[in-house]
Amino acid sequence: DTKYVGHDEL
Amino acid sequence: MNIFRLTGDLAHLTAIIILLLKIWKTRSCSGISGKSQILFTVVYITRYLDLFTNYISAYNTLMKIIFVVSSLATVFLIYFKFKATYDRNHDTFRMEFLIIPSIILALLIRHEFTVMEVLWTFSIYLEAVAILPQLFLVSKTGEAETITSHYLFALGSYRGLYLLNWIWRYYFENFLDWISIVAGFVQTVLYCDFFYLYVTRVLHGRKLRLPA
Repeated sequence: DTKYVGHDEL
Repeated sequence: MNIFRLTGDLAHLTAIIILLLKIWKTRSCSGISGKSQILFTVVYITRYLDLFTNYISAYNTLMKIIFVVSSLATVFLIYFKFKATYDRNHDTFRMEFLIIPSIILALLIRHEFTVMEVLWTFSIYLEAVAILPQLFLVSKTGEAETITSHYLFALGSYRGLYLLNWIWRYYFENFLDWISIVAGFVQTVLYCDFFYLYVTRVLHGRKLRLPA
């Protein structure tokens, strides 16, 4: 799971 | 996924395709900064290391692979296949002026002091300024081919659309990441001068020529 926003983005 | 992020990603993808097609069809990379392309390749490689550790979605994985592979292909075309057409005399911006401050800033301002986090943060900071060698090259030659202008417009729009995406995510998902937001803002601001010229000249059918 991604802890920070942005890390699931490109 | 929201509409701003999707259109941002598509603008980014469009930019990359425009650039590759321009180089391939004209058999020339004149007017293109190889240094900016090297920096973008470094950005993608350092950011997408999580391809090996963290699965998000098929879309996410596919796009990351496309960005890494296409940027490597672009660098290959500029420095090997069409290197005779590369404008090395005008592409004189020093990459270390961008890389070293990005490393230092990533070591200082990041979420966690781990290798993956520092590299991710470095990639965000470096991406914000990676276009500078390209803008420097355009300002040195005083003009850009229309296709290069379209490339820059698509590439600049992408982070601007991401800014809207972050506003959306703040309101609807309560997500907030100041590192992405500030860097994305800086990145978008760097294109403003170019956006102005693009709208006032290129969209009116004229070539992008800088005011004397």
